[in-house]
Amino acid sequence: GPVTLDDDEDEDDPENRIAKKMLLEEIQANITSD
Amino acid sequence: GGSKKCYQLENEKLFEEFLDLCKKQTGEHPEVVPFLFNRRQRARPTFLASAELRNVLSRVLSRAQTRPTKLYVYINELCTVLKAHSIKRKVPLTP
Repeated sequence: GPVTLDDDEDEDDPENRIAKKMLLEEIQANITSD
Repeated sequence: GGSKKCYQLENEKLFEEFLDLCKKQTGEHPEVVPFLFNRRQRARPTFLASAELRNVLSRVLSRAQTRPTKLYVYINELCTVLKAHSIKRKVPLTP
């Protein structure tokens, strides 16, 4: 049968979501501290 | 060639390319690109001209192009590196 590819090309990549959250939090922290 | 190659121009070019990519894909968060730009401004000039930064930039750029769904992972990676080489480093705690 056809092999299911690990093609997780979603906008909802969990690693990306975490990175995005961390980055936006850091940006916020920098805005408030400056 | 010279004994020590200066990567400054190459790094600037790669950085601009990465910023351009970010501009197109972080539209929902317009604060990301200025933040990245600011991070670069604060980095040591010696680091901005280093082979190390060139390696990081070419890596995040090519990965961001092949895996745009992980763009923030690469932005974070670049930010972390730039932060580690920034002129003004915040000291977390002083005894």
